[in-house]
Amino acid sequence: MNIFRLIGDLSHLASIFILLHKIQTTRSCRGISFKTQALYVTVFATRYLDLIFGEFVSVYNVIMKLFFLGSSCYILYLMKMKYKPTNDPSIDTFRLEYLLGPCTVLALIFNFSFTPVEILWSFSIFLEAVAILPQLFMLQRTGEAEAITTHYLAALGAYRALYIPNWIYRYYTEGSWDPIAVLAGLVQTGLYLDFFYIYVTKVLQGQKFELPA
Amino acid sequence: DVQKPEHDEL
Repeated sequence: MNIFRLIGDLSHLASIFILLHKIQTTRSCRGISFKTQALYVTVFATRYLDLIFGEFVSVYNVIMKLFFLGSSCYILYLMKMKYKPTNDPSIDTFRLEYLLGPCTVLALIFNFSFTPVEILWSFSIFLEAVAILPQLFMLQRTGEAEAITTHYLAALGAYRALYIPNWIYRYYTEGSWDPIAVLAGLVQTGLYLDFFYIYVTKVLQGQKFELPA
Repeated sequence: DVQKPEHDEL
């Protein structure tokens, strides 16, 4: 554990609390892509199989994994059941097969061993890298977002961005690196650059999040 | 196979 990893994980936790807070206080999941949230459940379910099949890492690791699995399922429940009328599938139109197909192929090619658990682990890493695309696509379509939604996205983007210095630190202290996680993580962070730019230049200056026409 | 790094990240 190093400071970058810890702050990254806390940022990930914060993003989920911000999202839950947004849904509960506005009693609405407007502006949130159900597809992206469903992809996160898929990511966690396929990656955290190691809770059952893998080796025990730490109590911290187990608790965080259970939290991410539980909270992401709860968010789906809120969107599909409790606040269903506020969820508008007609603007959430990104085609999931464009993500699931390539991630499946990549996972079959790039993995640490050709076993179901390792293939699913790779799949989860690749899918996480692009899982935000339906959400960003939705943002692009509507052209604006509530401030709280942008705080959620910023915290979520910061999480993987902070993993990058964590990997550099671990490379120097442990002497090894994980090419699959690192390359996918760089792509994942890269997808947020546009968003971060507008977030910093507009939302943090107190303006509304609006995409240039 | 490449040597498998520990999957301890979340």
